[in-house]
Amino acid sequence: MNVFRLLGDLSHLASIIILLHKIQTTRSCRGISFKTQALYVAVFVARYPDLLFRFISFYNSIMKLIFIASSCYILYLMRYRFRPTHDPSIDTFRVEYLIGPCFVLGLIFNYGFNMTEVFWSFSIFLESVAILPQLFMLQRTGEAETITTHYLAALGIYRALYIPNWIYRYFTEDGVVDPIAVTAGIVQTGLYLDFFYVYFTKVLQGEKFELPA
Amino acid sequence: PVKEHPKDEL
Repeated sequence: MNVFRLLGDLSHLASIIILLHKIQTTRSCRGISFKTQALYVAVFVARYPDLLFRFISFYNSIMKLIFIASSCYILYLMRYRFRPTHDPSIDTFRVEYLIGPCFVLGLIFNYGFNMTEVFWSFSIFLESVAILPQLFMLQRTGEAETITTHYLAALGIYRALYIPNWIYRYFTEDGVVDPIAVTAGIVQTGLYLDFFYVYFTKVLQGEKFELPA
Repeated sequence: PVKEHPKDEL
């Protein structure tokens, strides 16, 4: 565990808290892509079955449980509690175009051809693109509530911080590197660059998040 | 607990 990794995980945790806070206080899931949230449930469920048969650390298990539970809870809030506030007509990204190719990539690139490993790889690839329905929705509406942009920024920063974490681990742990996670992680961070640009130049200067027409 | 492999990052 190094400082980048810890801050990354805390940023991930913060993003979940911000999202829950947004839904609860505005009593609305407006501006949030149900499809992206559903993909995160798929990501965590595919990646963390090792909870059942392998103990890594208390920290590791607790975080995994929090991610699975909170992502399911968010889906529940969107699907049942605040269903009328979600507009499916703007959440139109075709997720099958993400799930299919990610599964094929998981079959090709993995660390062992068995269920656990293929699903692990699949989850890594899927996580890297899971934000696309959300960004697509943002693109369509051209604007976002400030709190929603804080959520997205925390989520993007989480992945961005994993990159210095890998560099740090590479140099301090004798060349340790995970090519699948690193490749997917760089792609995932790259997807946020446009968003980060607007977030840091506008939202953090006190302006509303608006995309140029 | 075993040392965390890069694969076991969250």
